[in-house]
Amino acid sequence: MNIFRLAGDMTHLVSVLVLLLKIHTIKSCAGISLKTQELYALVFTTRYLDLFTDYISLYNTVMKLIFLGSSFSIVWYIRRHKIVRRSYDKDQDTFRHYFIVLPCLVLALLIHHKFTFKEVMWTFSLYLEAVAILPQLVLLQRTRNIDNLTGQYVFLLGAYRALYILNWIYRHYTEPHYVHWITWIAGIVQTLLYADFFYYYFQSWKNNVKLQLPA
Amino acid sequence: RHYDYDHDEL
Repeated sequence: MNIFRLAGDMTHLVSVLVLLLKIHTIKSCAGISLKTQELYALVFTTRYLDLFTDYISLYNTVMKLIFLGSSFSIVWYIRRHKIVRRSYDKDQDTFRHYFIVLPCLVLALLIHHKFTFKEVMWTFSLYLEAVAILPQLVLLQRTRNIDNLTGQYVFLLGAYRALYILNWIYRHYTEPHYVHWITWIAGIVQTLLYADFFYYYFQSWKNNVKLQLPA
Repeated sequence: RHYDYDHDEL
């Protein structure tokens, strides 16, 4: 565990908890894409299948349980909570799941390290995580006016990815056989998706104006 | 090379 990895995990954790807390306290999910949240729930479910078979560390197990629990709680709030679900803007959040899920599944079946159920599911989760933010980015682009919390949520998620890249560079130099190109390529693609958002986020922060994305 | 990634990342 290095400082980049820990900072990345903490940023990821804070992003998810900020979102859950926001939904819980203001009883609104305005600006949040249910599609992205469902994809994340699927990402964690397929990635953490090893929760039942392998033990890595207490830290690892606890974090996995938090990510699983929080992602399913968010989906539950948006779909089932009687007040929260009213604020969900279904008409704007139109991205199709299968449009993302199917290509990732096909890719995972074709490109993986080992052809076992667990390994293919793990690889699928990496590909899926790389693009799961797309419905959220499309929603931000459409609504244009982004409230602070949604902006911070997306910013924290992007920061988490950037920190993971630093972690891989660090591990590559400190651990002799640390070469995981599937993880790296998926991670770099994922981080690049945030580049555009980051640009406007920093602009708005620098000029001290409300974050708006161009149409 | 033997593949031995232990999936220690989240």
